Amino acid sequence: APFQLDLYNYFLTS
Amino acid sequence: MLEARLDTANLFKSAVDAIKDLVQDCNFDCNDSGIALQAMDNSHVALVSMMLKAEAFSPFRCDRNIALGVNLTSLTKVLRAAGRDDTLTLKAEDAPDVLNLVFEATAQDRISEYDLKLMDIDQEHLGIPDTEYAATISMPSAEFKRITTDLMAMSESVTIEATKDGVKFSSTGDIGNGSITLRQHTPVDKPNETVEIELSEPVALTFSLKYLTNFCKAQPLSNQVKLCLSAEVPLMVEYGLEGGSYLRFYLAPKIGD
Repeated sequence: APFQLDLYNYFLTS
Repeated sequence: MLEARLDTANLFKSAVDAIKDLVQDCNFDCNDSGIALQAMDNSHVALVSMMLKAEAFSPFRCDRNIALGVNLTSLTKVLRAAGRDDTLTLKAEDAPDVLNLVFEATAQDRISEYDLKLMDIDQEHLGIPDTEYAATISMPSAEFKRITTDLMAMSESVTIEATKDGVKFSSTGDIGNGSITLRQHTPVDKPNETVEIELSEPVALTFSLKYLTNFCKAQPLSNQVKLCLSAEVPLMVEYGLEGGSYLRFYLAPKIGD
């Protein structure tokens, strides 16, 4: 099933 | 201290209304450049980023950094008491317990004043990177709202595909499928109806319609909305306000199959 990117991790690491 | 006055409460009412179902408690960070807010929904799927620049207010005064920890449900209750055309003044001390809101209906000589209790909110400030998006679509905000509402009847998600031919919104669900395609469109006499597609490479991403319809509550803020997409990065939906102020939403794409 498709999963949704975790925005918290995305913005924390970028 | 903070003192910020808006000519019409409309802007603040609509902005809060657009975010209150996504985030509950958040800090309004005030400094001499304006009032900013950044908050993520509990499921880490959407992020709200709002900037109301000092120029949006007249007058605007804020000598030092003040964080106003606000429960948006409570703020909404207070803002309901403001007429759309009332002037709205926000006031707070340097280390405030309350946010003072004054609504003035100059035509009626009516002044209402509320103090909203503030709370301590420990919030991590996340860095939002400057992104070169593969596709930037500007379109009427009412059209975007219509598309998300119409496709919501078909499915819980939508695929947004930007190519040189246009932008296609498509959904597949139990009862069938549907799509809407918009092509670049720049009517000289009706700039609000402009559809503009800036493309460096074709891109297709899938998103939850529940969140997108939620973002569309910001529609009264701006005639146009901007969608910025790149492969495997969050979608940015921007409602631009006068003078460089904005309300932006970031939404995580659905990845894989």
